Formats: sequence, structure tokens, C-alpha cells
Amino acid sequence: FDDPPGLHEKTEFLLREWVNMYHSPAAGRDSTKAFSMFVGQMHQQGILKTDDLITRFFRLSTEMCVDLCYRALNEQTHSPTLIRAKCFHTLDAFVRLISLLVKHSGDSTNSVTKINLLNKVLGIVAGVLLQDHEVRNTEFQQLPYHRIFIMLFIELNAPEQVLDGINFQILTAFCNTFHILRPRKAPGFAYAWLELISHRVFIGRMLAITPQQRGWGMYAQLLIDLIKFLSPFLRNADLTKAAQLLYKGTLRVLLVLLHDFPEFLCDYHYLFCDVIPPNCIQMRNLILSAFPRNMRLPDPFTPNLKVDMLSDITHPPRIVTNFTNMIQPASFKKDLDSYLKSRAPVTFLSDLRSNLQVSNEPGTRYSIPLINALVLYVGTQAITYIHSKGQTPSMSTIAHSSHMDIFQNLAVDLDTEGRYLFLNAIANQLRYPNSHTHYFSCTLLYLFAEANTEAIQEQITRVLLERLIVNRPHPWGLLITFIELIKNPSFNFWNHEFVHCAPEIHKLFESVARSCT
Amino acid sequence: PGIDLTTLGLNLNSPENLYSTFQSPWADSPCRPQDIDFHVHSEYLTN
Amino acid sequence: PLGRQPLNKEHLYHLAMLDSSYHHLPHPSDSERLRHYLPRNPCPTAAYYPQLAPPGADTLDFFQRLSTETLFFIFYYMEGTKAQYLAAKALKKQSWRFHTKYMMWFQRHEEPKKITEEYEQGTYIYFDYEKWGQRKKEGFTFEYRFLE
Repeated sequence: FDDPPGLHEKTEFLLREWVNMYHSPAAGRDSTKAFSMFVGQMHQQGILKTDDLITRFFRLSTEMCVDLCYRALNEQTHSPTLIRAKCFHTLDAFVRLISLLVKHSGDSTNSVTKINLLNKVLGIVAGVLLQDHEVRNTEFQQLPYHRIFIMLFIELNAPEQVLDGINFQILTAFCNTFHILRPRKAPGFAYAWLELISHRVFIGRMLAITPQQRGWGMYAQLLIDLIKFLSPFLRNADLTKAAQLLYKGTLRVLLVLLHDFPEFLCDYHYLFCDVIPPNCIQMRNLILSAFPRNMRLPDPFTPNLKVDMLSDITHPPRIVTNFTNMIQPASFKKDLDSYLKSRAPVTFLSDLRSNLQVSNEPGTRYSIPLINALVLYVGTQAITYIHSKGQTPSMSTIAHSSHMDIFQNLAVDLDTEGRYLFLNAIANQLRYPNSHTHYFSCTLLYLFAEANTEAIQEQITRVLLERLIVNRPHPWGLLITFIELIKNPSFNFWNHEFVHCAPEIHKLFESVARSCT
Repeated sequence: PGIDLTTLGLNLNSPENLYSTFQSPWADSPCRPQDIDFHVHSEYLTN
Repeated sequence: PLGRQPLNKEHLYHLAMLDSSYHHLPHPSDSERLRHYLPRNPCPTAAYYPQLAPPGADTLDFFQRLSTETLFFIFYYMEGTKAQYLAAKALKKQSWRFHTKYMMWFQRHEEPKKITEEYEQGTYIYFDYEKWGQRKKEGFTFEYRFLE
């Protein structure tokens, strides 16, 4: 509804008053003196009388700040530094007002009013951004919004007692807002968005300082938002300069996570692999290469490395995703469980492919999340089954089970596209030494050894090779699997026709083999 | 073969964590000490 | 084996918006407090000049090897940053003390003539950041309560 008459003028007056008070030397430390005087003025002007007026005040203030920035940005004469100084002069003051109002709203122990106000303001700024994004389209500028969000985040994460008590709610409020403003919703804000979620204070709070890793799930969601945005462009591997820059920025952030928070990438790798396009090899390798910092990885190139003697391979990796729930529909899951238990119904295997197929369009025939979930579920059931017999996974113990029936059926029955996705789902489990890596490494080699056509063996080799010929890093499990494949004579690897189908292919195999052995 | 990730300006062999000096996804060098806001003693803010 | 995936209308819109925002990328300083002195004004320098800070430049050890004048420069002109914090630490290692009443650094010039629980009296060197120089002050009463 229309703003009440006079509110626009009143807000403009108040905002200008506050900006002057904020910058005056008499503002006091952290503007506390200025604030107590200004709140008086807000009361006088009746702004704090109702929730609706407060909402309108913030929306109008936000719009005024944004308009000021657009005017400054359109002044071509000034240098970018001067333009920024001019914008930040008002924006920073506005942010300070918001943070002081949040900190002082309600009584000091009542966090609900503080967080409510914060959510309201964040929602208002997000709303103004989205509307601006839609209206101005390619003329949209991210600067004012980026500045408001980052400075407000930094202000509300200052080491102050009242803030410490509500920090997790503050983080949640910002994550919700960033999720709403995710690149698929506001592509014109994507660069600022990635700058926000990769800021050292934000990463520090979300992944390092917040206890019990309570921020990890929210942060993972933001990364998934980013990858989902990039996915269609990565899928075709021909990036425009703008998309290339965003992709490179994403790799930088993932490298920081790989270096500082490998456990985070380990825990959420499954979700990330679900949204990374299958042909986006390097970024996926980067995530699969993460391993817990307390783990010492044996050199995969050690001659005669006895993988099955490693103690770590008896332990499952931590997976926070409930991938079982991803197996839909329920009737399919029921049949799957029944087949695993008693190899019935016999029609299960022949129906399997149609259960996985979702369209007839080449390239999108299959549901990748369903294939991933199926593979991991069957694999984990197999490991449990093998352990229940007091055994450990090996080329002999994984054979002749209903689990392997399913895998062999998929390898034989799926077309090239389906088989590629199926083999990728297996290769996505080849990570650091753990029971999944070991089981799926054996499974892939077993499928190679037992394949009844060379096409399957070739495709297994291709899936491994394409992951090895990209720049590092390479996951440990990938390396030991490929080394076993080319070194173990039982696979007769070098005698296959596809290894020699062209001189440069043969040379490629030899160079990869050389680098692996 | 993808990007040589060692050329992205991150010291991947650093014993320290990278995030606390991470400058930006678009920058290929870390922050300098004078770039990093720090909660110093309020008495230090002499200006 | 998956082949290409044609971009749909929404994807092309995303790309168009991304392309336009590509021309006004955020600058790292957008995520930092305004620097009243020494804002980031990168100006092109000769290519053979070092373009990156020397390794270890963000460690206390490095700061301790800087001259006192440099440390004062950093302390007063890079306030609110990690550099100021490290400079303060390095100055303390050189027996400088920050006196909050004068917002200046003081260093004992000689053994104080008088020492009590509250203060000590003697000759001090202090750094005058307004006139930008070190000065000697005789008979100065150094009150502990203003010690940062």
C-alpha cells in the first residue's frame, strides 16, 4: 500500500540527520552518543510507533541509499575510489544504524526481537535488490547491496557480548538471505554474492568458529546454490569470459576449503557431486581429493602397496546426506531392498534401467541423483553384508551377491550415456582410504575383469583416464585404482585393443602409466 | 586439462590457514596486514 | 558421451546478467572499512618492482625487524587493521608503552627517579604523532592507570 503522506520526506530528513551525526566527532565510540540522540528523534517523528512504519522506514532508507549510489556511479567524472568513498559515506552510516538498532532492540537478554528486526531488515534489502535487479536488468549495480550486507555482517560479528549470544541466529539470518539471493535468482549479483560467502569473516564464522560444525550445513547449501548456477555453463565446457571468471573464483574458494576445511568437503562431497555436471572433472576431483587432516595417506605410488592391509579401509567415511531418501519412488526402493535380500522380484533387474530413465532426450535421459543414490546405497549395503560374514571387501568377497548382480546388470544393460553416469557414480566414491573407497575400487576393477564386452572395459578406462589427465589434485582412491588396473596382470590391460587404437592414445596411456608407477 | 590450480595465487603449502587472509575470489594474491580489519584496542583509534 | 546441453532461455538471461555485472566487479576494498589514510589506490608501477608483499610480511617476526619509525607509521596510518595490531606488538617488544591519555607511545629514557604503585617519574622519549617525531620529556609522570 502507499506510504502515508509525508513519510518519504520524514525518512529522508532522518536519514540525512543520522549520516551527519554518524560522521560528526561527537558521535562517540561506535556512534553510541549519536545513536541515543537519534533514537529520540525517531520517536519524535513517530517512526518507531508501529512495525509497519519501521518496515517502511527501512525500505525507503534502503531505496534512498541505493538511488544515491546509482547517481554517484553514473557520474563518470569521478574515479572509482572517489565514487566508492561517496557511496560508503552514506551506506556505512546506514549499516551502523541498523546494527545499533538490532543490538539495542528489546531488552539485552531477549534475542527474539533482535533477530526479528535483523531478519526484517535483511528481507527488506533483499527485496529492494531483487526488484532493482528485475527493473534495471543489465543496468543493475551490485555495489550498494554488497556493501550493506558485508559491513552489516562484519558489524554484527564484532566481539561483543550481546552479539555473541545470538551469533548463530545472526549467521542463520544471513545464510537465509544469501540463499534467497542465490545466483539463479539474482545473476547480476553473483560476483558480489560469491565475494560475500567467501569473505574471511564469513568463512571464519561459518566453518571455523561456530561450535559443533553447526554452520557447515548452511554453508554447503550456499555452495550448492553456486554450483547449480554454474552447472549449465560448465556442462558445455565453453564458458564466456564472465562465466570463466566466476568459475575461477569458485575454484579459489574450493581450494581454500580444501586446504583449511577438508573435513567439510569430505562430509558434503556427496551433495556436491550430485550438482556438479558429470563432465566437470577438475572441480569434482578437487572435492574428492579432500581427506581428514588427521589421516596420513600412504603414497599411492608405493610399489606393492597393500591397500587391503590399511587399517583405515575398515572404517566408513562420514556422510551427512541421507542419500537413502533420494531413492524414489518408494515402490522402487521397496523392490530394491527386496531384491538385495532375496534376489526377488526377478523382474527387478530387467526393470532397473527404465526406473532410472526420466526422458528420451540424449544427454538427459537419466536421473543423476537417483543413479548416485542407488550406487551408494547398494554399495553400502554390500559392505554391511560382507562385514556381517566377518569378511572385508576384496575381489572375491564382493562377487556373486545380489549387490554385484545389480552393478553388473547396470554395466551391461545401460546404454553408453547411462553407463557413463553409472561408472561416474562409482568413481565418485574413490577418495581417501575408507571402506567405501576400497569397496568401490574393487567393484570397478571387478566390473572390468568380468566385462563380457570390450566396450565396457574401454568405458571404465575412459572414466578413470579423464579424471587423471586433468590438472591436479587427483583423489587417492582414483590413483590406486588406476595403478592396480594397469599393473595387475590379471586385468590384461595392455592387451586390449582400445589401448592401442591410435598412436597418440597409446602414448597417452604410457605417459599416464609412467606418471603413476 | 583444466586450470593449473597452483597458479591461482593461493599458497597451498602454507602451514597457516588460507581463509583468514583470503582477499577475494577475483584476486590472485592474499590480503596484506593493512587490508585486514582487526578489532584493536579502541584507544588505538586515534583518528 | 553426454553430448552438449543447449542453454535455455533462462540460462541465456543468466549469462546476459552475468556479463553485464562482469564490468563492475566488486573490489576487495568494498569488503573493508574505509581507510581514512592510505586507501587502496593501486597505481601501476614498473613491472620489475615486486608486485607481492615479501613472504612472511604478515608475521610478528617480520614486523619486529622494521624500524621504529616504520612501526609508528604503520600504527598511526593503518588504524583498525591487523598491521596496526602487529605494529603495536612489535613496539612493545622494543619496550615502548602506549599511554591512552595522550594516545602516544612512551619509552623509558633512563631509570625513573620515583616509582610508586600508581606511577613512575623520570625522563621518557615519546612519539609525537602530530608533529611526527620523537621527543624527550624530563620529569614526566608516567601513570600506570593510563597504560593500555
